[in-house]
Amino acid sequence: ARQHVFLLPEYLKDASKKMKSGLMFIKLVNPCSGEGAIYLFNICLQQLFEIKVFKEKHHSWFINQSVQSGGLLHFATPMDPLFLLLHYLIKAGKEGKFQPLDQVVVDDKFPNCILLLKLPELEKLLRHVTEERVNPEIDKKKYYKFSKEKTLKWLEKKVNQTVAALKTNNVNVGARVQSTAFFSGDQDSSGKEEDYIRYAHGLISDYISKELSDDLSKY
Amino acid sequence: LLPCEVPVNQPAPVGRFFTPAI
Amino acid sequence: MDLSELERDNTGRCRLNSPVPAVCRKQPCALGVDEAGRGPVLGPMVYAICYCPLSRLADLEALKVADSKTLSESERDRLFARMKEDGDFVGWALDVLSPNLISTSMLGRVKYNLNSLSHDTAAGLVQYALDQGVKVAQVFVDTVGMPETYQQRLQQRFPGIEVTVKAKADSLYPVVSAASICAKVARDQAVKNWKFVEKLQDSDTDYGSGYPNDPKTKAWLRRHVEPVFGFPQFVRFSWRTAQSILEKEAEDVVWDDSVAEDQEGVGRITAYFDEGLRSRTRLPHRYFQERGLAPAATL
Repeated sequence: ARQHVFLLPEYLKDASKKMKSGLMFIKLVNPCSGEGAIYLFNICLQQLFEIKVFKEKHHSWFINQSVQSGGLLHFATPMDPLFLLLHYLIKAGKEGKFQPLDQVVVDDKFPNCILLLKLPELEKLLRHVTEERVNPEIDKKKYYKFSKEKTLKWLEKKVNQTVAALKTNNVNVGARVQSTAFFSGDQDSSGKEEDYIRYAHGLISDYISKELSDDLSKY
Repeated sequence: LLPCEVPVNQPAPVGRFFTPAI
Repeated sequence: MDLSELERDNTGRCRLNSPVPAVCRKQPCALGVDEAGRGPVLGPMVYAICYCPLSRLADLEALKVADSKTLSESERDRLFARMKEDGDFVGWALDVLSPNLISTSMLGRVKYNLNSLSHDTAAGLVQYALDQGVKVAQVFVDTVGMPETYQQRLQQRFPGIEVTVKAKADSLYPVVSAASICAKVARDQAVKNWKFVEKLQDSDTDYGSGYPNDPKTKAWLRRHVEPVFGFPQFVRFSWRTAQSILEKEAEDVVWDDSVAEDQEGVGRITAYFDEGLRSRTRLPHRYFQERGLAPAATL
């Protein structure tokens, strides 16, 4: 049987112990490309993780008393589910009307997207990127519509947080280096603010559509 | 993690033949 | 013979030597070089030198160190013991080359073939004797490869010494025959006491003579080939016999330098992506590209 090697945050270990199906690998949309991608969903903590894979040629694993070809190394990193919800809200937003969430987050290519509706504090999250309406007559149900300028404001916050993280983690945002091997610890950390913002915008753009990325760049 | 591709997924007597060196 | 160093780590090489007889530092000596275990696909190859003053060659001959090939293993052991007893005029030194050292030399990225390894080992032992102050006047060596080149190389390396490289030197010169006995005793003992770090299954040591054409040896190799790891390190992986069994029974392992992919080929393929497609399929951000990270599309 195929085996995979994962780097996971330590606290997830007992999540898989507490509930057999505590952790689920699910296929959802990649908000940048629209293609499918694997995510890890933590049912207990209702948390979403993106999975990135380190892939280099001519590698394999010895795992205990077995050998596993490919030598892939998977990383699970917590991801803000709003990037995924945004993908559906923008699609629905094109119709220009307010809709209930369970009519927005539907996807026959990735049916598991409905798991996103179970996330805690969803309404709080949605306030960052949508206008909402409550229809008093019908069962107090909430209706949402994608709001571009709220979203851009939210993304701007993300970019600023990312700039701060790039600085504390000493990520080289200057001229492109051929390989991480050349990263020198003391690279000119005085990297211009402009470079940090451009780099952060590029990173965030890996989680939003091209169109939104261009809007954000102008914004 | 090996610097070579062993193109199989199967049991192997790793403990007998392989001593990881730090 | 104390081969405990080899028993501790049998993946490199180990050198053994007798004390240097005082007379060998005073009088001109003859020195013989020979090896044991050059042909087998199993176990170490041993190079040995034996030296004694020219004036005592008759005594060495009297020890009946006749052509070592005609001696049985027990006769060799007894003779070796005799030589040690008469240690006041006979000196020896050995260099035990493990199968792992032989294999990794021959299969390394920079090829270091068996002849070069042999020549360098022999010359290293002669140098050792000189460094110990032995007054080496003559060196006699059994041929390995082309005698002329070998003779030339050794003569160049040791200009002040009369070098003779000759076929069947071990039956012509007693010092070579004595060296041959030392080498064979060491090899036999190393093989007999071989420690399989791979914890051999059912410690099956029924491998015959170790020579490639010995059916017992071939059967043993086939019994102990492991698809991922090949053989225990007792086996010389660089031997044709071992390689042909690996090609049949073991997995093809690919190293990054073993597939010298043609770089321009890669360029050519991307040339087929029309510009639009490439710009549309947005590449991951450089943060991820520089770290070899990509979204996992499947598990």
